[in-house]
Amino acid sequence: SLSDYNYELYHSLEEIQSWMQHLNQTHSAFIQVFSIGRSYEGRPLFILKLGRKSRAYRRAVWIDCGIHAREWIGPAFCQWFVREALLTYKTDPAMRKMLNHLDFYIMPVFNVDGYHFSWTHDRFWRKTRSRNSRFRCRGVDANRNWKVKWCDEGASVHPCDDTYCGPFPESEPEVKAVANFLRKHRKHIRAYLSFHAYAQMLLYPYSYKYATIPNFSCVETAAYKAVRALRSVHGVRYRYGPASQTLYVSSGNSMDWAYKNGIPYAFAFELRDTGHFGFLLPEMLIKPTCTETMLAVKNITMHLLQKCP
Amino acid sequence: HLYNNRYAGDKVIRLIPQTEEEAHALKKMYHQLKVDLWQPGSISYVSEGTVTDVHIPQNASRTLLAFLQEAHIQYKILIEDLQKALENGSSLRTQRNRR
Repeated sequence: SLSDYNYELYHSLEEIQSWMQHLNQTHSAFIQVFSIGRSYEGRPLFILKLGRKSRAYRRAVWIDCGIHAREWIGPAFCQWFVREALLTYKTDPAMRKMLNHLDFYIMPVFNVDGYHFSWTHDRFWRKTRSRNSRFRCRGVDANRNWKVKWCDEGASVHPCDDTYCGPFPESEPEVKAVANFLRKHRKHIRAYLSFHAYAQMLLYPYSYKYATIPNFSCVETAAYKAVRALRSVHGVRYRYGPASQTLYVSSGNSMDWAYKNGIPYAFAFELRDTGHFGFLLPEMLIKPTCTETMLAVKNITMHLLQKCP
Repeated sequence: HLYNNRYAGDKVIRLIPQTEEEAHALKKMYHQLKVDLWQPGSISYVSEGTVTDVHIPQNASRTLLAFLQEAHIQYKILIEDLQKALENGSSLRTQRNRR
């Protein structure tokens, strides 16, 4: 049951996949789990579709966590989001509206090979685990492998670097699988949310250049409201703005690709903290981090549902 | 110990280069020591005023700290011992399961 699974612990890939399958069986009125492909090492890439089952055409929101393997708070939040959605559907009018009117496609662990490797070998691994025939180094930065100004500023051509862009765009099967899914469903996916750590920021396009997006007004307002709501929970401050200015310029990332490919509202969260623990955010901070982030995501979703074209 | 105690003695250090010369020197040192950069995402981003957090193995930390002191580059040790931080942040049950 939902109450048996401990959402305030970090879970291995196997545990997360078992949890997904369990929900698929026990909450079939709201959840459907399916695979969109296989990772480099052959692991299934599971997506969890969340929403009140309906045959009517509905808009959708895509959420992915764990593009970078060592950012464990991301997958923890993806699981938390699902739990909260199911627990509060009956009692929270906003959640009820969200699940009645939208489908959420949630990928709790994007980089399954890297995540597994960070559990078993190297806690601070970032990239995928693909092999390179010419170099001894493995892996590609899955957030530099998308076809949007690919391998330009902020990405590396060297396979041993942590921001290696890959031999070509969408070389990583994980990136390819998600890109194919988003292309196929782009007409009804209205928002793209990607969860990373750490910096305490809410970012929107562009990341690859210094420029203002055409729908800046709605996006900026949504971001402002989201960080204000987030701060109201525990007083934690998040910065927000275009990624290129707020964080740094990086090319080939998923948020920019999603935006360029017709998803009008694309955001990337950099969750807690700002360096005291860094990637080693203690398990006792999972609950406050996820609680405040939940409010931010609900805010963004409701704003986009009600206020944005 | 988790991960066969491989992170024992490793540190995470925060540096903010105050000048472009400092940034250039740090970048060179990062390349030489093959540091694990926690932020920013790439050594190429390091410039004057950039907050850089580096994870440095125990055997290289003495070299880096000596360099920083000689170059009068200010730094702050965020995590004194990465293995301890790793184990303190996980519940005993999680650690037992993972072992």
